[in-house]
Amino acid sequence: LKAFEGDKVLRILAKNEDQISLLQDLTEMDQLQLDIWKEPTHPTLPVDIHVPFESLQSVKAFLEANEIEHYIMINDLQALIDEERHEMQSTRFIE
Amino acid sequence: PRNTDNFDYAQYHTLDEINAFMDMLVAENPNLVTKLRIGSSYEQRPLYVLKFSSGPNRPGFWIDTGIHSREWVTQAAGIWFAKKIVIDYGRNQAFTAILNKMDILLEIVTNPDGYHYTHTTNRMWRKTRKPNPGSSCVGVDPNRNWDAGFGGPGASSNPCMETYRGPSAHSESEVKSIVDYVKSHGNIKGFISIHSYSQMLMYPYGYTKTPVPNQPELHDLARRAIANLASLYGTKYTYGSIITTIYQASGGTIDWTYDQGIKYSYTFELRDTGRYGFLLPANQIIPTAQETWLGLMTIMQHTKDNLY
Repeated sequence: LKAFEGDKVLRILAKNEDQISLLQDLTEMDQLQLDIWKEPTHPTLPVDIHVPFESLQSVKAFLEANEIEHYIMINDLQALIDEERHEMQSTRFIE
Repeated sequence: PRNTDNFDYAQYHTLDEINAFMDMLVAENPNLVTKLRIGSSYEQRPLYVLKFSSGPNRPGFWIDTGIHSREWVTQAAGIWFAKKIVIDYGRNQAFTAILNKMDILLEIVTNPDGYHYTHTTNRMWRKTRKPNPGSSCVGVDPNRNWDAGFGGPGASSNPCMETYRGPSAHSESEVKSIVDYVKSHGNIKGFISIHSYSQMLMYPYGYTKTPVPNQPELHDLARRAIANLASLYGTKYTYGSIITTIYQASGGTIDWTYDQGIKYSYTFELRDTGRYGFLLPANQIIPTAQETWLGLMTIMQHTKDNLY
């Protein structure tokens, strides 16, 4: 099982096309192993990126250095998955 | 559950449970529902389509859910749609008129290998599960693998990316099986491919900014569909062509279907807009399916009234 402990999903709000372009560069950095849930397209649409725990510092540093607004949408992805799994198991048990 | 009335539509289900559901639905409604096998996935799982038909030689209206395996609310909504169809046929006048004129073809689990993988190994898996020669990364994005601007911008040539387009158009059996079925059917008039999340209803194109010839009609129909959808819970959708509404994407499903001559080609992005992403709580499955059904009804009715 692949675990996502400590992985976060960031919601990123680009202000302008320049920031969109920076985010597009970010999403192409293979070494960060980012999973792009919502791609950077234009400033009116938010960008959601699932960031592995190991890449968190690099991504946060990139966003802060470029003054790109962001917040944590999902704090611990694994916790949410565990919750979902627990709910499914409980339902099956009840059935 | 021993029958589809006792099936829990408000929970997420495994592939085996969904297959059992389909078998029950067919057994309970032998004169209305048949299960077609249109091919096999890479890992040799059957690709099933439920055909809802009230008479021979009808035009078809296609709906697929779950081409991106982690978008669980879509498969769950597909199950609910299947039950809704058998409940409403003969009871709901508007829907009965639709099914008396067109068959509905519903593929609930379009990417079964990926779906199984999300239940057993990686909840966030999106692509198919075919290995890529020369790479340790697995799978192709089946919504970048269609022969419509294949290989253009908005798809990746890197097998490790989530939007990897694959080595060639229709290289994925999950895609090729639909291609072969659509071509052999020859009379599909509407095609809706359902994704999540973002709350959008989109029509072609994704691979080019050139508007489709039917843009005014498709745009107006999308507007009416999301208005009907929103009438239930007020869920806000945006709409437009893929490239103007979300982003450039080449090799997408509905660009191919439109170019095959299926005018009413749309793609949905269901709830939500970001609180949970692909982990939408199960208690939102039924509301999501209910509101989506209203949008689908608008498009199906328009298709029925404007067969070409």
